[in-house]
Parts: sequence; structure tokens; C-alpha cells
Amino acid sequence: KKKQASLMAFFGKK
Amino acid sequence: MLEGKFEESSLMKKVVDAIKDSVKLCNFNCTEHGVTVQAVDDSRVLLISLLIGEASFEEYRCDRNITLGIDLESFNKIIKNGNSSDFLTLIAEDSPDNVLIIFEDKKKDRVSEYSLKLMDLDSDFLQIDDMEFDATITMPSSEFAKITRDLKTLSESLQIIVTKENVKFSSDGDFGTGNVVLKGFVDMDKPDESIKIDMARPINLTFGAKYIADIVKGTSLSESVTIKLADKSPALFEYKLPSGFLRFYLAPKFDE
Repeated sequence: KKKQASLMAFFGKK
Repeated sequence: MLEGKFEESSLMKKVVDAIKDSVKLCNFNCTEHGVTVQAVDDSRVLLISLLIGEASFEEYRCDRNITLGIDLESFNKIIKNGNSSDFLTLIAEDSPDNVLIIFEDKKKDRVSEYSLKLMDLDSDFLQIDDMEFDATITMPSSEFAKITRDLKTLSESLQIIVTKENVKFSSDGDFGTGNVVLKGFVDMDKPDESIKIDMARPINLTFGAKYIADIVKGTSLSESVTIKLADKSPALFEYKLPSGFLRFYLAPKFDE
């Protein structure tokens, strides 16, 4: 079973 | 003041169609260079980055940066009222409460004018640094849309595997499995029909099929789509506009 990653784990808030 | 006139309303119609199912509310940021949108879907899995360059407009003027907070569902209701071949003009004051949307028929003397109320939207702007990708695929956008629709019927996940020779789209569901393998080739007569695979490192990534099904709503914007992939990183799907682009960044799925 695979889990969906969030974009927030990769991109920082500006 | 913003005043942007499109030769045809069809471009804006296609853009709104391509993003309205992924995000509901977004800021259209207007500068002297054109219009940009960055928005993330509610689940924070899919990011949209749009640039409608100044050259996409027949006439364009924006003296000061203007932000238009738009409810895309409402905007879509208005934008659908224009014929695709109509001139479309967007007009807004410097600190606008609404944006004027004007359609002009080219043959008749018919002018339709609508006003859309704007919203004050908070938006987290994400910093996307220049990403390094291990594989890049360019292929006909309609073919990518068909593969996505076909494989989505089997599973909620879509796997993309890139090797030196080919790219494989694959789905593994409860009642069966399916895959489509494409090899790179050059169509000299119709370059847009070509499939180009550049691979520095093999790739094996899994994505939520429903998100890719939303991404392919950009198909009408461009004959081809470019997919950029890197191990354990968000993928980039890009539809080029006459001047600008619609990009989707999609976070992958991982083994638990």
C-alpha cells in the first residue's frame, strides 16, 4: 500500500 | 489599471477549464509581463503554476501590479458565455473590487459585458527552486490523456517507469492490471506526434490517478505535454501556451 506525499514536504513557503 | 485583450476568448476558456477542477479559488497576479497564477489544491498534493505572457494578448497594459482574487466556478460561468472566436478583454482598476469581462463578436456589432466580484484571498506562495530531473518525456498530449483515462479505470494509482528505451505507464487494480509502453520516435512530418525520452537515471514513480486525470484537463491547451520526473520528488507536467505555460507539480506516492 502506498501513501500519498504532500507537496509541503518538498516546497517551502515563501 | 489592467487592460488585457485576447484575440480569441478560447485561450482563457481552456485555461479555466484546465484548472477549475483542481482549485476553486485563486489569485490572478497581473504585472507588466503578463498574468501568473500559483495555486495548490485542498489536499496539497497538486500545484498549478500558470503564466499567460504579455505576448498572449493582442493588447496588454498593466501599469501597477494588480491581484485579482477569483472564484473559478463563477468565472467559468461568465467565460463560457463568450464565443470562442470573440475578442475577450479583461479590465480592472488598481485596487479592484471587480473585474470587467467583455466579449466582442468580430462580425456583428455585439458587445457583451460582465462584471465578476473579486475576493480577498490568502494564498501560501510556495517556493519552487529550480528542480533537477532525472527523466524528461515529451509526447502528444492527447495520447497522454487517453493513457491516463484508460489506466485510471483499473486502479487509483498510476505508475510511470522510465528506462533508456521506453516509458511504461502501468496500473495494478483489484480486478486486473494494465500497462502501456511507448518508445521514443521522431515524426518528421508531424513533430507534435513525436515521442521524446531523455533519461539520465531510470525512474519508477507512482502517482494518484485522480490527480493525473485532473492534469490532463490541460490537453486542449497544447498538442504536446512534457513530463519531468525525478526520484522521490514531485513530477512536473507542462503544457506550453503560445506565450507562457500551464505547469502542474504533483507529489508522488510512497511505500509505507
